[in-house]
Amino acid sequence: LGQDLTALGLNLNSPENLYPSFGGPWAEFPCRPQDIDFNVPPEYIIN
Amino acid sequence: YEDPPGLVEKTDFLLREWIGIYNSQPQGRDTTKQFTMFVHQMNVHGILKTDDLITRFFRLSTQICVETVYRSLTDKSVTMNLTRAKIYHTLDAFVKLVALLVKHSGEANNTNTKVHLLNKVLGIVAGCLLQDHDTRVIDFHQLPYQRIFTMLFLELNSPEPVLETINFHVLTAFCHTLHILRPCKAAGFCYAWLELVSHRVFMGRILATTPHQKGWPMYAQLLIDLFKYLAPFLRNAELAKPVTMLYKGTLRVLLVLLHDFPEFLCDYHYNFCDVIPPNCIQMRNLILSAFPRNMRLPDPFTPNLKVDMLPEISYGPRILANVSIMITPAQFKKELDSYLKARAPVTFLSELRSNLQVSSGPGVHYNILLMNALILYVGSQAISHIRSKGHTPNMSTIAHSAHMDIFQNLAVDLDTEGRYLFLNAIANQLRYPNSHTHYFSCTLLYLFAEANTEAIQEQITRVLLERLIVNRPHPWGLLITFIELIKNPTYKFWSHEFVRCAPEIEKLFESVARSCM
Amino acid sequence: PLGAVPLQKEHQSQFQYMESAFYHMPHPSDSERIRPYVQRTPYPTQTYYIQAPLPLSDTLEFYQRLATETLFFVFYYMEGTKAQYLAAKALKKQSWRFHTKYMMWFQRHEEPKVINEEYEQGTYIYFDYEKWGQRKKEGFTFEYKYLE
Repeated sequence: LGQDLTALGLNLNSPENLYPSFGGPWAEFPCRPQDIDFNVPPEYIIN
Repeated sequence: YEDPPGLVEKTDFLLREWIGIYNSQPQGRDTTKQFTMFVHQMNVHGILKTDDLITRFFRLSTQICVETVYRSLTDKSVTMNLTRAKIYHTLDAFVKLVALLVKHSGEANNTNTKVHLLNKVLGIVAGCLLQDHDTRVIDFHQLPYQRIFTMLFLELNSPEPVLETINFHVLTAFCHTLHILRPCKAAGFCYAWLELVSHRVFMGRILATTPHQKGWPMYAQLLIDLFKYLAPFLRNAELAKPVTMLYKGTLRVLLVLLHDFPEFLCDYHYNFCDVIPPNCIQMRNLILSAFPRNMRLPDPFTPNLKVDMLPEISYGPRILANVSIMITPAQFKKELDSYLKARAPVTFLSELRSNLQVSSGPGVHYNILLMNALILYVGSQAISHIRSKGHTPNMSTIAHSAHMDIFQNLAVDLDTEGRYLFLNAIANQLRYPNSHTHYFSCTLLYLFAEANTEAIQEQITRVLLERLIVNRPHPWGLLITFIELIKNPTYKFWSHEFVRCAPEIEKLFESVARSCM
Repeated sequence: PLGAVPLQKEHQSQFQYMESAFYHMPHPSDSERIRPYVQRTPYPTQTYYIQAPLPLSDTLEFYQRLATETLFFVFYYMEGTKAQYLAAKALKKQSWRFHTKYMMWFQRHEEPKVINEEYEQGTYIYFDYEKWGQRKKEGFTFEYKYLE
């Protein structure tokens, strides 16, 4: 009968696109904000 | 072969030098100044003198990096996290060097030298991968190559003007490389491959930000590569754990595409259904369930839904496959066209089955690609023909025509296997409201009503039912066709013996009917 | 009604490769840039711990509900990411302003005594990331050329 596609860790009802935080084909849930590169102002690159 | 004497040592020295420079910088700092000095060093060592030497330098550097990774992976004295960190530092430095060389090669506005160099490097890394893959066999490890490709892609997709101008070339180069490394060619790289193909930045660039959907055909090709690789394993439902992992990963990617880029799945549904095994019901349903985001689907369970009154029904879907040229051989296509035109010679019908059969390889008796193309071609021609007479397709206008002769002949003349494939080719057109969904829905119901044996009716029911009982999603066109079949007394559905052939089947029909009512 | 199609030799060989790769699947961090502190490295915690990100935890509204200290932690330990960007936005919503020379966040403790084209001067609260705590600074001059 196939898989329960709602249980693959994707929020299929999200009004936003899923791909920007897609964790990859094996990920049980999306990337967290700290996983996603962001073009922050250079002054924020402190380390 | 024949690397000039001392080149390996030079390369090793320079690479280590650069890795030291790169890793002495705070993360994310601009390294252009250090790069300029390093390029001077490369020049002093004569590395940049000829194309051949640059090529050798990249190959040797790749091999040195890969060897370093394999050595680190076998070093059990440190934790895997530390091993990974060490590996990343080595590989990311090499990638940064490549990215800077690509970015700064040739004049700022000379894209050719940059793209040429990028293609060269990607080809070299791909060549090293394939050689490594075939040499090490089960000891092959994807990590160095996946990291190099991923980081190089991310570097070359940084928001910088010089990179924006070559971005489509970069995407094209990566798609070509991934096609060369498709799972059929490097099965040991298949998981990393799907990770690369479905990376959020890669998907975003190819499917969303590249204008005019120019990246879509390349992305479709990569998915076809994936389906072709999975097909033999899925075809026999031999879902060993490694296959299940790749299959579920594929479902996740398709779900993201269904949610974010449904028009992409709409456009390439035909191409995908050509390579997805017929028994992959749910995965195919997922693709067929896609519909344009600006479309509002009427609830298929709406009582007395007048499908032929829906405005969308008069529009044909975009089919990017050139179905007409898929009908071979040319002689067969010629006879087909002349039959469609003149409804003669009748011998065309009697020879139809043999044109569709292939040598009886085990489990493969029909040319599925030809079957699919024939059905869609005849259906499309039928719609145009009906319209040319000022009508619109419906249960009466689709009847008594050369097109319907062909469909009815196939329904009667094919054996169970062939008819299953024939009915599947029709059911694959039952999607969102469009002229094909409507025409093929009518055709399936017409074949049911006009069937001269109950076996045909049973098989039509089976083809619909097996698509309905799997987990969601279900294509809109499939639902409205089945609802019409069980609701409209014209088809006397409930009077057929097969509806009660077993208690659980009877219960199944009743539950499906209840959910449909 | 389609019979089984036996796997051909090449498929069996492919399966062999795939099966060995299955035992060293790609790791999430393999696809991510190196992070100074918070890598994308799942860790097997007790199943009764929250495993998935909280719903809407990637929204500004969520960050605005976080404690200020948490926002500073996110800002300094997750640099270059969407989290840092959201933390900065949330801090600004709470009238914190980033000083690009000291690389610290300042908040007016009271109306500045002096305000002109170049700077403002007064008493501020600032977050000292080295001592990891908020401090008060009197008579501080906040030159606008350092205002992000």
